[in-house]
Amino acid sequence: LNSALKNTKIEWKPIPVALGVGFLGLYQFYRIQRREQHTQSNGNESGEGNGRPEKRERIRPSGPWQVQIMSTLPLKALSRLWGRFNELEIPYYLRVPGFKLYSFIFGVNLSEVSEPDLHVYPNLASFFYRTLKPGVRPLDPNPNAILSPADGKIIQFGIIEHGEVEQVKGVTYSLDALLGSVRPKKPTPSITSSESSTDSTHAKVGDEDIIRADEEFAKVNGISYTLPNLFSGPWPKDGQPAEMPTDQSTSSTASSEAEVRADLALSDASRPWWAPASTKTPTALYYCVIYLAPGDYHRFHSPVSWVVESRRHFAGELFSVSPYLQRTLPGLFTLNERVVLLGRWRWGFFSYTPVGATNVGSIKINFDRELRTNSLTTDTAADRAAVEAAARGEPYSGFAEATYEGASRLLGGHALKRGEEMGGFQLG
Amino acid sequence: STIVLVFEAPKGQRPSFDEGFKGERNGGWRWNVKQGMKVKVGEALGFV
Repeated sequence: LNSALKNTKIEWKPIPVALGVGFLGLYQFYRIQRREQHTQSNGNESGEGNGRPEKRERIRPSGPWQVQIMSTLPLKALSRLWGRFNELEIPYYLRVPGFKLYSFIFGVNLSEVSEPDLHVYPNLASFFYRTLKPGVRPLDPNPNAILSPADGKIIQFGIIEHGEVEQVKGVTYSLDALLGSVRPKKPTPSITSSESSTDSTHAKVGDEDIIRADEEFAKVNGISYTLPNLFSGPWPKDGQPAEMPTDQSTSSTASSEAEVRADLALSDASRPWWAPASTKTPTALYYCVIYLAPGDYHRFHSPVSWVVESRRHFAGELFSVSPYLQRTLPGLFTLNERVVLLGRWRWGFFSYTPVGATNVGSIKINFDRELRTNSLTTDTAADRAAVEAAARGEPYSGFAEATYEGASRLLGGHALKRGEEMGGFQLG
Repeated sequence: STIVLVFEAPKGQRPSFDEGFKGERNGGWRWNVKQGMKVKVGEALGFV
């Protein structure tokens, strides 16, 4: 090999111009064909054409060149690889210096970590999903407060008008895109997609259970609740909601508000007995986006006492959700893989959406053992669902849905207390 | 990673980044946070 490399004579020749022209012609031909195929597959999805798409359309977001480059990368595969890498066991004597270095770089407060001996964590994945010492995160005593579900930074918050959520100033995305179609859809015990239903360990409460307002009830998952406790506030007397001052200035927007509420299937007639306060109180939809940095505690908790009725799993992409990308990539939260938990609280509709990112693609929900995020199986199932929907001439809803009705027939979902741990984000 | 909360609450003072914590007391929803603020589990984001 050595002699071949040394003794072989290299001769440089100019490439004929015709070859270059031929190459450009072929490339142009290839581009035109690709464009035609793309148009045809779009036509198929809307019920036109005869061919069938083989899988979901890959997300091609608009944005600056950084976003364009990122959209060409196999982000989900990279995320899975990153997860596997972080599950590799770290040598015993490197664990403490390694985790201390990580804590120094990302600002982890090691005095809050429940396990003082860092040797216990075999790898970065387990350290990342650490628990905290009891009592280091006291809950706000105000029973009418919505608590922060996680350690993080407030990226955006506000009121939702005309069904649109503002990502950054002037850039909005629709609530439909974030949460899925919100048309009335009474949860059914069966699953509407290929994913199977909820945790089978939930206790069921029979129809014969009769409760009084001050009585303990619904031993869901071994935990007893009282109604005031469950809804974190005084229970209205005789089932009547407390009268709230009416804001006269809001009357002009009453029609649009009514539309949003109708969209959310929250018309007064459909309201269950356990959310009575919203029936007479003018309400609005609010949103809050909390960003968890790499050094933050990555388990999340329930912000209020509420009942989760269903979850929707969107097997999207896994773009980074760093504040920079949130500013530059419009509709980022509607592109990424996410788990939308839908339910009700004291004042009506409540939804909780953990959104995955490249480094933390795995979202875990403690009371939903069937849920698998950032998984090849789920992606394949989503591809199959998209193809089947296209074959039926229907648009693909984009999510797989499961209901928690089996958790408690009395409540119609899984009950969560304020501050209760709900799940977390795991590496990869 | 990110968490997005969307919830219904009694209509209150519209949040203003300039006003910060100074929401009107009209019995509705009031924010207790500012943009860019760091929060920890259990702290109040706002209240009714």
